[in-house]
Amino acid sequence: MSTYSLAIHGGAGTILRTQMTPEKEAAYKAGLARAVAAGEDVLRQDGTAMDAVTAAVCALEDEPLFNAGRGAVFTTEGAQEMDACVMDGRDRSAGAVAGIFGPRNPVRVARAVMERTPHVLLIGPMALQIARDAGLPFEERDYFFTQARWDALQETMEMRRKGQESDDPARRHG
Amino acid sequence: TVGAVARDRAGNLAAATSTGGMTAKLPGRVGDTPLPGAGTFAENATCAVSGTGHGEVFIRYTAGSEIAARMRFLGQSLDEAAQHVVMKDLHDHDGSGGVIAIAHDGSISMPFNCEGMYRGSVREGEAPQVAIYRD
Repeated sequence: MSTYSLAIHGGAGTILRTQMTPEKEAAYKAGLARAVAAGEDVLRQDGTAMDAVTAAVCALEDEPLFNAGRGAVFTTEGAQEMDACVMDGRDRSAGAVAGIFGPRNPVRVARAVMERTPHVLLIGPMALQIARDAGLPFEERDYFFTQARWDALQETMEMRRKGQESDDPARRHG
Repeated sequence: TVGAVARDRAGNLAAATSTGGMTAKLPGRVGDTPLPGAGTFAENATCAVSGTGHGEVFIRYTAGSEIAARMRFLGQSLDEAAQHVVMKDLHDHDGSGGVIAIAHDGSISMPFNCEGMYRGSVREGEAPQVAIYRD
């Protein structure tokens, strides 16, 4: 019998200390702690690594501070398109979806692709159909909207119009 | 982008990653997240990896599977392999970001080449940890 291990991330980039308030830092750390706890709860009860990473990522997708699920960024057309993937180390089985909008937890749709189809990566209407067939919850547009992400899109588009978009690596980060 | 990697008590590894992409991306743009071997990878014999960062570069350098290949063919430890991919392969080619990774032995590596990465980890019998900056 092995011991369990779990690691999570909520994104990276130019997370400037000068822009981080104690309140924001505490909120981010609380969100991270909830995701670690969600994954560890599974492992502590002899659950599988696949169930643990799914639970941890669902917790992060439900947290509007992070760029996935609720809180996802916007495209140039003001839409949200989400991508997700799971991979199982036992046999390299994998499932993924790209460019979807509607399912509350895209990672669960990726897992449904792995478990319910012979394919690895699905896009478009069939990806959403797989989610419906699996009975996964969907949400309306308002659920995914966050003012901070909308403001970030407007700021970026304005900088592009003025030819002022910076080379800040954070702008290229997921 | 968010992600998780785990090893369970049976010794099995898994990885998951989810993202909204990048702000003001072109509609239809897909990054490394949903591409096994780039932003997400798991193989019991080596490691499980989830990435976050400049997706196009993670794709070109197949970041996740490259870490596993270094362990498999060069005999590197997880941390040696992950550090090389993040701090050299990605960093030297304008690929900012980082990865979280767990090896078959349960060891954890979380290198990043930018100012911070929101991250957390726990190992059985130890207290959970969360961090944003290097300290």
